[in-house]
Amino acid sequence: MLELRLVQGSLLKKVLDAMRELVNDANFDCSATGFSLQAMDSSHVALVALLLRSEGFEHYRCDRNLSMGMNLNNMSKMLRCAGNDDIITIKADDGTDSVTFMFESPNQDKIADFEMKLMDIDSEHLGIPDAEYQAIVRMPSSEFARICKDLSSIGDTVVISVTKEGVKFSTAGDIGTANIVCRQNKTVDKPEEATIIEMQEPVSLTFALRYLNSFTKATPLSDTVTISLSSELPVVVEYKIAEMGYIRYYLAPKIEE
Amino acid sequence: KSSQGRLESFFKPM
Repeated sequence: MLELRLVQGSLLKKVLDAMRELVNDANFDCSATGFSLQAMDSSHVALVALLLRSEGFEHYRCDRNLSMGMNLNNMSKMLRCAGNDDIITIKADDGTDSVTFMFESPNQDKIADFEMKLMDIDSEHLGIPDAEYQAIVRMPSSEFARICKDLSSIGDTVVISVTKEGVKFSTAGDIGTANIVCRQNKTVDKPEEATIIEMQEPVSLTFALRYLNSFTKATPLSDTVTISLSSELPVVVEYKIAEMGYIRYYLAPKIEE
Repeated sequence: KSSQGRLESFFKPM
């Protein structure tokens, strides 16, 4: 028996929007820790890892570990039927092949339930060890989204370089080149507007902009984004989900031949 | 010239 009640139902809609461009089908894993997911895109270049901790739910009952295979577009179709202020409850019984999403309006005058068929998905979990990163950049998520969008109109790949001067995003294409440098800036009115660079040593890596643009679909989930870089490791782009957990994206770098 | 790396080159399957 599984029953997860999330007062801030719109958060689940945002989480789905943040993943479904990258991944079609995924197994949601439910345990005492929380509601989580790890899935790769079809080309195994990018990976998304989601954790919504059990403490973040108003009610969280998960009698035994359960893995539920869902088509994210179908799930999104159902969640779009929930109002933005609705409370969403996810329910599943042991041994059934469906999941129920229950939507309650804030004043309880409308209650809807949508039952979705589950699917069997062969998921390949990768072990992601904790690593020391050479550079960690924290910046406003809207700024990162703007940079990725702007650069993708010029080129297909971005070189992200961190030095003590700041973080530089560079691209090149048929029509020309572009460089955007963001310097560390802690003197802002609000902490979420700061750009903070923690650098152990300079690092420079190349990534496909198409994937980074997909990651920025998580922008509505968090005011800030953290980009962790190390040579010869996938970049980690993390959006913290307040009170709940995180959505992290891993992207393998382009390798020089 | 550069080629796109894959995640399995960095992380092992569990």
